[in-house]
Amino acid sequence: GTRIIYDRHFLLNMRNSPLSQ
Amino acid sequence: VKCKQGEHQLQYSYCLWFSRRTPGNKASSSNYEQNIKIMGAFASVEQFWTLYSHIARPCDLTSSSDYHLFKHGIKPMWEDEANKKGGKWIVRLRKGLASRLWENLVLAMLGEQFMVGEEICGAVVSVRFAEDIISIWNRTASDNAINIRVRDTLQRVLNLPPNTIMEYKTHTDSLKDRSSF
Repeated sequence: GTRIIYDRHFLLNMRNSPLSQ
Repeated sequence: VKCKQGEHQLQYSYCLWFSRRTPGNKASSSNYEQNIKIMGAFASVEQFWTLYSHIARPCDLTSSSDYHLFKHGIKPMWEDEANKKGGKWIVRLRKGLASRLWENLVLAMLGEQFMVGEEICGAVVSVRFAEDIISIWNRTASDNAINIRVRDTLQRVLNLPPNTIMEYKTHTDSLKDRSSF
């Protein structure tokens, strides 16, 4: 099946998302 | 643990465990289970960062501490059903590198960068007196093709120099000599 793949830059950017606080 | 609306779901949900061993005490299954505790669980990118931002970095931990980040349902123990036929790649690091490389490894695992199907079980960072150790655990120690792919991905995501020594140790061997490394 499909896998949910995230690259490092995307994950690092998500750190600053309001939902990540 | 569930992914909430608006969050970015991960392929797997994970548990973060923490352990600290009294230096000098030989590892045994019973005191290992007593000394390990769950720090949190997450199913989305956002939940991961919320947890990660609230815990100490490896470089701020005292010696003989470990973080174990494992897929939900897999205990960070050699004897667990998912681990018992598996093994791990071990990379020894000089002091000062562990926090950055641990973060790189965790992001690669959560983002499914290893491309080995269900093989990855979890990752561990071990803070010790003279060095730190990073390892990644997989299910099937006997599958050479998988192991090579895990090793090459580890080398790439940690950006290790080509001459870095990487050791593979099966959990059967760890159980035999009661030693992780």
